[in-house]
Amino acid sequence: MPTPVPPLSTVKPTVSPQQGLKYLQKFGYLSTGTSQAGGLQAQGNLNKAIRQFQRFAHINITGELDEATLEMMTKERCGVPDIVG
Amino acid sequence: RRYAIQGSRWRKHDLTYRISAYTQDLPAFEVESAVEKAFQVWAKHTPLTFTRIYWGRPDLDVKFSVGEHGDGNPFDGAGGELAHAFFPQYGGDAHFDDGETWTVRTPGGTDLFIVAAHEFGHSLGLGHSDVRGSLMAPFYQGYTPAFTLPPDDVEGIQNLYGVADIDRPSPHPRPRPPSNDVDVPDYDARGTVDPTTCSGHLDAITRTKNGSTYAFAGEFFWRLNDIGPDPGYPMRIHDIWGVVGPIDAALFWPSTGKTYLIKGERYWRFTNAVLDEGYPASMERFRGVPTNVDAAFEWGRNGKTYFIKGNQYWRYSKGWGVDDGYPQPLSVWTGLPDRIDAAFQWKNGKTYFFQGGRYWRFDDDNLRVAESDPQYPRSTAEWWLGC
Repeated sequence: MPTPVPPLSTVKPTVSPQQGLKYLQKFGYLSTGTSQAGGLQAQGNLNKAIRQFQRFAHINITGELDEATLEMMTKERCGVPDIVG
Repeated sequence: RRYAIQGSRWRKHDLTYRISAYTQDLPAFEVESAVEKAFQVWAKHTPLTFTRIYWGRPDLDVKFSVGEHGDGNPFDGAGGELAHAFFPQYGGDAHFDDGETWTVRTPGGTDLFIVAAHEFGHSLGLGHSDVRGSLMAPFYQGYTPAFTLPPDDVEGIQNLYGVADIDRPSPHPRPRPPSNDVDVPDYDARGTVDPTTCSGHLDAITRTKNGSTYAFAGEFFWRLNDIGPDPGYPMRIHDIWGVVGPIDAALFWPSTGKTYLIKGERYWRFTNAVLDEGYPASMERFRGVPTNVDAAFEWGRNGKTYFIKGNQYWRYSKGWGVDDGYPQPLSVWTGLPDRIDAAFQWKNGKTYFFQGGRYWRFDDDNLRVAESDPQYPRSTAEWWLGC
């Protein structure tokens, strides 16, 4: 028997954390050169970038790639980076 | 929280734009109308004017594309990224993802007007704003009836270009002085240049010896293929044919390969689009044919030439003149309306009549308007002009 699938309305579209990182780079929150190797400073930059995005998106500012943030990254939008110049 | 200035802006106020590629989701005139309104959102609050051109290099190019489309920023199909635009220092062009379903005046689909207004903000030098509800906020806002530009965006654009001229006569583009840009021909004194391709109204339609089909309306003409106008059209009649539009009628005689453009008391004779020596000439040479005709065509059934004016028609024999017993009432051609704008015999040998944006095909065997599904009359814009 096909496994039951939850009704569409309860499945929120979301992106993976990896995709979330690429999103932050594409729209100018993180410089594309950001290494994922880690390190305190890189982590700090990431947190700052996430907070900046959350502010643009008018969602809770947590500095984490939480569910609301990943869901927001699936919204229809303009392709121009948010942080320019 | 406020608007963002990217850092470059246009050094002039009068900008031109061109729609170089359309979406198939909407009739062309809906795209043109939405794009014009989107530009007016910014024109209303600044000294900026936006004039649409039909050929040559515009300041702002507007086009619909899918996937990779030549600027290194491939579109992603339905959802996600809807469109993008380039800041003035990078050219200002605006691209729209044709993977979306573009709509106007309806909540369903992706509203072209609101997305275009947003992208044109980038074309003028604005970045994304983090003010909630701003037009320049990065996320799609959906169809917004009775849209007015929010204060944050007004502040942003006026920061770049100043405020509008308070004595601006109307929101329409002001007539432009003749441009010294060789690519852009002068506009007529009225400054209105707008061949609404999809109005479907035609003044004349004909063929040429090399098999091309041309439709004429107002000052412009189109070369038509089996789907609609060829790229690069409409063009100005005068620029190619040397005749100032609108014209009254056009006629093609397959037996001689000659094409005639008729206007008032004169006619011009062409071989393809090349004017023959000695023309224009007086309509008197078509003995018995009135001036200022509405339409002219050679009927496939008997090879005779017919001229239509008002609700009457004349039959003309080459080298002789109008036959005895003419004019006759147009009602002889059963099923046609009582006025005709244009008529011609297409390459399939059938005869088509055009009037008020609609067209009829004539059934030569039963001597009446053809029956078929869908019925005649049909929309000229839809079936001949690719709208």
